[in-house]
Amino acid sequence: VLRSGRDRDLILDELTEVLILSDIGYATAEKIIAAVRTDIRKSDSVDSIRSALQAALTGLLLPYSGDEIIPKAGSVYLFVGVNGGGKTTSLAKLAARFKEKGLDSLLVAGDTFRAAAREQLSIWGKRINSPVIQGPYEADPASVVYDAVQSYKARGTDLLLIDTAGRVHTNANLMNELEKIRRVLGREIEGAPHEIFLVLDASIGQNAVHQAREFLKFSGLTGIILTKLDGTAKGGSVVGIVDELKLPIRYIGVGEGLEDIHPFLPKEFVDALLS
Amino acid sequence: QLSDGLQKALKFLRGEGKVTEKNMTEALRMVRLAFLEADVNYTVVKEFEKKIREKALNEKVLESLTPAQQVIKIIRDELTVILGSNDRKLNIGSIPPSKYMLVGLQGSGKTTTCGKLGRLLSQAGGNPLFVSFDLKRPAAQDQLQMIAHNLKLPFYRLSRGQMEKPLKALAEVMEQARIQSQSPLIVDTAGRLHVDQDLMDELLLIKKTLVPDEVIYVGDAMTGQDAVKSALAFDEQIGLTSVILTKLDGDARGGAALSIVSVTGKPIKYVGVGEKYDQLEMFHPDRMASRILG
Ligand SMILES: Nc1nc2c(ncn2[C@@H]2O[C@H](COP(=O)(O)OP(=O)(O)OP(=O)(O)O)[C@@H](O)[C@H]2O)c(=O)[nH]1
Ligand SMILES: Nc1nc2c(ncn2[C@@H]2O[C@H](COP(=O)(O)OP(=O)(O)OP(=O)(O)O)[C@@H](O)[C@H]2O)c(=O)[nH]1
Ligand SMILES: [Mg+2]
Ligand SMILES: [Mg+2]
Repeated sequence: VLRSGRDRDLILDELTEVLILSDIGYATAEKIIAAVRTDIRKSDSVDSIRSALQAALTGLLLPYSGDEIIPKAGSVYLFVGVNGGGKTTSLAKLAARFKEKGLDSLLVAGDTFRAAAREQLSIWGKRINSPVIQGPYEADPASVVYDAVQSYKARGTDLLLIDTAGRVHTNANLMNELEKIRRVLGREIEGAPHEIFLVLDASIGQNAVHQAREFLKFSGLTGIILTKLDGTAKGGSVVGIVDELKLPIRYIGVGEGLEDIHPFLPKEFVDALLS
Repeated sequence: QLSDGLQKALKFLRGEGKVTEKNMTEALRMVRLAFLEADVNYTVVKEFEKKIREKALNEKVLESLTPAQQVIKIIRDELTVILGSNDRKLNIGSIPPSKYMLVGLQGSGKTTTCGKLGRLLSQAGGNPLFVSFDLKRPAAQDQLQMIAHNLKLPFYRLSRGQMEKPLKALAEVMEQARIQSQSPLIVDTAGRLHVDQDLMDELLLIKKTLVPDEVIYVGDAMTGQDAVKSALAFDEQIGLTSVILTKLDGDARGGAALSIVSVTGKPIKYVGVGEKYDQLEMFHPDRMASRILG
């Protein structure tokens, strides 16, 4: 039991530090702690203050979380994000996961630029027994996507999962390239792409929010896949993204294997963040 | 050009007229926020703040006509000193071939950076040989091989048998490089988590066999608070000699640079500023300082 308001302030300062160290960002941390401060009573113990913080964080994420959305046949998923975040691996993981649910996927090697990008997706495709469509090296990705859509329609595969090249959101040409891919998809298939996942590395700091804003503008986004949570990074930068952009976190990546993807669970995420 | 947080601190100090211990504390609190916004690790920020405070509360600053300006200058100078180092070229070692090993977390840019280094050193008159000891990532060998091919530089492809006995293979690669005067030998390794003890042990075995002239930590410039944990773990368990920070062509402020150098004491020698193989630049501490402050 805390003996004074000063004790309480010390606890709240320590908790602010925990939030900052998890990459939640100073402004968001202050906002959340301020909310907790109004919630707690004089008699509250350290544990109950911590629970109040847990509730505040979970409460922030809950409206944008829900049961996993299993795609209907005919769905097109697009994977976007900055370099090295885990797009290609996450796409393969999801293809494997949907396969277990009885949905087969056609994979598209939309990264026509990086060395061995097509080969990397090809190997994953073989491992999960899913066909991979690729184009020539340095082909216009939108044209590879266009061809893939024709093949998808012809084959009648359940799902179309499209990998794209990593890119920094400050490169206007590359961001326009993504917008073009989205337009091609929308023109060729009604409502496509049905999901546009921003694949984000959990160790990224405040720049994650900038990335989310830009990708939302150019390619559109329907959700986030937060990767590499098997490391020591807490992924707190997504809290700011959810708060500001109202984007749901759909999956988390917890390793390099096909089974290392799980639907996002706010309570578990917050527990890990505060641990 | 200073970040909003620092502009605020400057404006505040100017408004106070005289600098006192009390308003310096308030100004430093604003500086702290600015540094956190730039993704500098919280512990590193506090350490840095202590140093600034000592310097800013001395006679010359307190009596200065422009104390706010003085404080910003102290911050910029201290930042540049920490980031800076005269040790900017890669170690060559005394017995050829020079050997470089690139390590770091998944996706940080190691394989691409191998290519960039090979190109740079080849242009400087070297005769590099690339080899990849990433036996895990799909198409890892293909990736480095394609990069080498694009750069018209030699690549040592491990056979299936060699992949089963990697340390023996490494000795064979080193022997070839020695006999054929291929220097530097640039060794790519698989990305790994510093908390994966088996993989960290494996990395240490590679290092012990290679006896590299540089163990280069390749870190992503957009890393947040975790930059300290991973870099420190790699330094403590493997031993690093230098750092290359990648993806500075984005708009991440790059506070990870200060975090990594502060906790490991190892110099950042180069920065990656794009995906192409010529997009590697020498590290400039003053430019990095401006970026973190901006
Ligand atoms: N530990 C861990 N590693 C991961 C996870 N997801 C991806 N990786 C690794 O991160 C590295 C990069 O993954 P990729 O799938 O190639 O990333 P990408 O976004 O497609 O990269 P680019 O196409 O080059 O932009 C690989 O070594 C993956 O194995 C994860 O959840 N945990
Ligand atoms: N924008 C930008 N992208 C970079 C830079 N350096 C590397 N990349 C990209 O980052 C992604 C990952 O690069 P890799 O070289 O595969 O990274 P890695 O560390 O070898 O990855 P793993 O082996 O899976 O751990 C690729 O898309 C690269 O093109 C850089 O300086 N700027
Ligand atoms: Mg990829
Ligand atoms: Mg690699």
